[in-house]
Amino acid sequence: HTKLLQLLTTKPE
Amino acid sequence: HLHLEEFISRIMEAEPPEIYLMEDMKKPFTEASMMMSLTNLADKELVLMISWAKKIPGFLELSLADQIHLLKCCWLEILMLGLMWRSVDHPGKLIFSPDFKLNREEGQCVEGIMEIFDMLLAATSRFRELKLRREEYVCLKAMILLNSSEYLCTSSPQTAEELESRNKMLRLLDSVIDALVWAISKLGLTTQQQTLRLGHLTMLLSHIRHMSNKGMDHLSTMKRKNVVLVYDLLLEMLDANT
Repeated sequence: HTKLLQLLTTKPE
Repeated sequence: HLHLEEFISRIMEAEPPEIYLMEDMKKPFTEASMMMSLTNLADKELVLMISWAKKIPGFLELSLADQIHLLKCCWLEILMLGLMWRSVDHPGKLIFSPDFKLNREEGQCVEGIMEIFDMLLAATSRFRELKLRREEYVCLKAMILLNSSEYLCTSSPQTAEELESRNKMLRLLDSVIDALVWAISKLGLTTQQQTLRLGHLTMLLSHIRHMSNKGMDHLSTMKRKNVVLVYDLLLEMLDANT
């Protein structure tokens, strides 16, 4: 998993 | 299908917070130290940019592949427009962050960067002449996000999902253009002046694309020559363009 993908798919806090 | 006023207030609220570099600046800069500060800041800003994009109404409804593609295309343009916005009231200076401000001469220590600084300063003066408003700025930034030329002009969607995402993206672009037109209409200008302003503002986007291309070449040269270590998210975003 790339960092961009990871940041895009994490739910906003 | 939000009302324009609500759409614009949502993209205003999506604006990232002010960011600090938080480094002990040792002046005079060397080529390596300046490139390290610039890339460290870019890496921090990229994380905030992704959160920003996610808050643009409709962005998360695009396919994940499109979200990735759009961000990889436009990230340096977005960083540059943000830099210009922060610098607009500071003629002759580039306000990378409140604790990292440079003038053009300071660009001398990095090979090839002064040319880019000069372009950024010139485009910033143009925004100053036009008295760019915050509402217009946020619309332009969202337009950059959605204006990937590869996407709009060269790829033809193959699957139903791709087609659906592309249509959503075009509708989203319509909303942003409507929002910009609406923001301009609030300025008390004649209809002709409004049309001219829309033209002038959107024409600046091609200069921003040009500067981004120059900046991307510059950064990949700096990386290739091992002047600076590019890592993590910034590396991923740079690699997508080289």
